[in-house]
Amino acid sequence: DIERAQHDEL
Amino acid sequence: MNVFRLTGDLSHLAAIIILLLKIWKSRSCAGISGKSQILFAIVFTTRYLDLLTSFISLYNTCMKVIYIGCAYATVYLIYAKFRATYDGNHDSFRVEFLVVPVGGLSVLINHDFSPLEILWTFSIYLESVAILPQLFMISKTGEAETITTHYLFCLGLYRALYLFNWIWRFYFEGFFDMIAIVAGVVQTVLYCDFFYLYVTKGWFSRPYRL
Repeated sequence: DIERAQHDEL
Repeated sequence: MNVFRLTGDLSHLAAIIILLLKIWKSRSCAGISGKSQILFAIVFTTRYLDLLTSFISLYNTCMKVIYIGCAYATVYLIYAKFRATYDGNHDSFRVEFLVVPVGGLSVLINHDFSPLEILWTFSIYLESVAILPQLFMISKTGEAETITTHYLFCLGLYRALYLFNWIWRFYFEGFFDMIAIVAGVVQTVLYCDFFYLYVTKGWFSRPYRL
């Protein structure tokens, strides 16, 4: 799995 | 951050505040689906657990705290303080028909099989259908107070603006999150019927009919 960028959206 | 995301967040915040103030000022939650508000509280709780694990920005943290606080305050007003005005007979949507499939789907289709990511995915899927009890309730009562329609308009507009935000981010940042986009499209489509009636405004004079 690609490393999930942290979710920066609300 | 881009203009679509900022106006989307402000529209979402406006919707949350409009509803909370309406219930507080009128001391009544008539015509409001408590079930939808519980679903929104669950959406924010499962999505914003990362408040405990990562810091993105002051804006991000403040908005998350405000959303969660207002969501629970709204649920409290509906089910505790003004429970006498809660119209349980018309708020009869079977939310288990939403939560169970959404829960199953979030375990099957996600970006990463980790607890936080599955909860985030669950929150994204749940948010796309969380308004259904409210729309169902309005269709059953056959009418909606004007302020409630403004609440729904802002709420529907927020995710529509997010769609433009995702187009912007794909074009300028090469970023896209298919799960959020698909759920966001579903969520916005569910409002289309309401948007049509709201914009034509003709229905203000007579009760809103789905």
